Amino acid sequence: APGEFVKDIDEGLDRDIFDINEDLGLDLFEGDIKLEEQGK
Amino acid sequence: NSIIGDNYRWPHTIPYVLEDSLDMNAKGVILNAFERYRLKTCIDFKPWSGEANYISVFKESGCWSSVGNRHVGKQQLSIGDNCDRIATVQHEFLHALGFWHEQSRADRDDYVTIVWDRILSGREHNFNIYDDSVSDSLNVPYDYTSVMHYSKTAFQNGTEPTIVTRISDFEDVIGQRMDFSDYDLLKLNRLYNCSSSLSFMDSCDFELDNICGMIQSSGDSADWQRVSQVLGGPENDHSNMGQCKDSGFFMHFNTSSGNAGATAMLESRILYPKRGFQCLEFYLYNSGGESDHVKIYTREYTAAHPEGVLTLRREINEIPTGSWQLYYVTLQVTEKFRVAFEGLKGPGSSSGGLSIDDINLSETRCPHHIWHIQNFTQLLGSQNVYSPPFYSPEGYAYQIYLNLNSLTNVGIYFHLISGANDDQLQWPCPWQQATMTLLDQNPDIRQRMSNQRSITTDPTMTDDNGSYFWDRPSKVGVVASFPNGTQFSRGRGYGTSAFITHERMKSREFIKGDDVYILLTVEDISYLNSTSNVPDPVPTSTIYNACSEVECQNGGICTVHEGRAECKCPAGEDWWYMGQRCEKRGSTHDTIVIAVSSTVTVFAVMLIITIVSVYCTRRKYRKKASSNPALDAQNQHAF
Repeated sequence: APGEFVKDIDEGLDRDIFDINEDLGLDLFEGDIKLEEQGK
Repeated sequence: NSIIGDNYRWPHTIPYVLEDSLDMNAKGVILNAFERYRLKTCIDFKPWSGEANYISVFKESGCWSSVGNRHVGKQQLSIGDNCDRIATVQHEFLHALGFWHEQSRADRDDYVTIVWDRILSGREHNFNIYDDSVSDSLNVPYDYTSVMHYSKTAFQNGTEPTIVTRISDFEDVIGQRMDFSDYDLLKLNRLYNCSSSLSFMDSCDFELDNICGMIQSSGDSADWQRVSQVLGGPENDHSNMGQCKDSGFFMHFNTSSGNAGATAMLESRILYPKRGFQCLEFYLYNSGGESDHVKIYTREYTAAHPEGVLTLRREINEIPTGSWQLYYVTLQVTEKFRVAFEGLKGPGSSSGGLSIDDINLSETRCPHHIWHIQNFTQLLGSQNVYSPPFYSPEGYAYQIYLNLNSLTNVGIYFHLISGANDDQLQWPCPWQQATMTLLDQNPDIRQRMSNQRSITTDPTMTDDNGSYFWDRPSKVGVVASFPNGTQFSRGRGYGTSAFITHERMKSREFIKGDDVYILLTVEDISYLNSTSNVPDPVPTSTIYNACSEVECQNGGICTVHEGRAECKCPAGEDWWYMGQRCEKRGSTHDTIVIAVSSTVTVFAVMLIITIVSVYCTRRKYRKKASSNPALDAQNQHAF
């Protein structure tokens, strides 16, 4: 059936930025904000 | 919700580097996101050429950014796995530009309720508020539709929402990841004092009497009329679909009378290109004869041809009758120009004519193809549909598959299919990025929030059975047939089951007049394969551009003189700007005032000196006289 002859990038989930970061175990500020300074 | 402090601002043109670590698809998506900034804001992006501060976009774990310009030289922004969605990139760059999340603004609790006991333990801090001493909402109301708003399920510890909107209608609106909202743009343009954008040129829905400054050409045999309905059709305009009483206008060329060959030409006002390439978009309605058609011209004005040179850019024949149809025309104009729409009456009877509405002109790239889906409402939730076949500029044949019969989400997938050029093409298909856009049909291109997904054919990608995913469809695909019975091979689809929710699908103007448009572009992005191929000049100290750190005011132009940035200030007939950054204004009026006042001052000073000297002299002689009276009598006679 057509529906089966596809590859679903999202594997059926509508994951937001914060879900993606959370699944990766990142505990960033407000979910996606990097606080510490980065060097030159 | 923007961080307070001018030191956090970036220049209006932000230097960037796309690092090699990025996925190919992500690089293409980031460049598309930059185009949305260029269309709707005054923020531009340029490859880093040695400026002190720039944004380094790379692939690390997750999607994240810092807030504001941190002046750290290389400021990193991560677009990792699954972050390569255009609105995610827009979201992270808004952080870099100085914005926090929408629900962290000081007055958040007036609009939403945070349900603390539904938040993942240890993640409560993500719902902190900034007070208005550090965060500025720029006098814009709370924005449920912001691309910076958490969704209702953010950091939930179960299945219940962590954010509940006080107005329940917005419950499923928050957390949209489609595009900038109107308020997002209002805030950003306020924060960076935007008054224009790089690529927007014109948008006209003919609601104003001045019809956006368009003019009727002379030398044609009829005029376009501004009307709100035509007996032979259309009954309504396209902008509002007749929803608004006493409004809803469009331009109409009546072909129900007059002779075959009659023409009517409508010209835009003069427009000034900056980038040299444009995309013209408009809706046509044909209620006339089948052979009535439209020609699109440009009239370019040059020193050699001040009256303008008319050039035919596109002839649109066989316009379907009975409904509004969307058209795109690619232009490549470098001089100031007008766009002209010429309606032509063909032979044969007509009970109406040609109508045009919702024109948009921008210096962006047109989509390669349009998939027009009619009677969409009856399809949603019931059927899956395949697009007609299309060819990419490289010659690859492809098709789009819309999965509409799931309960909650619409899925979209890209399929390579067998085509006429397959023997001459490279297989597996290398680095073709397919961008699929569900068009938000708002008449004004700047107010659209179209939903877009891009995928890229990675020639090294293998399928579960070990074959190359993007190999030749006749080799790895399945046999299918077109509605006319012609057989072809269809490769496996690649896309997402979560393209858009049914609820959002029915929102905004995605479905308009029961029509849906999917815009398609497939382009070769192999040039992005390594930084050395990305148009980023290699940064060396010798090409450091001092002007990149300097912003001349009041239209001053920065030049580099002996390695130092200097502002050349504008001047007019009786005025001029001056100062290091042209921040001071001068005028002949000032000069006159200075001249007069200095003259008066000099005169006053001289007068005072004179008076004082006369007074002293008189006093001196008076003393002498009083000390020698005889001398005084003799002298009297002598004078």
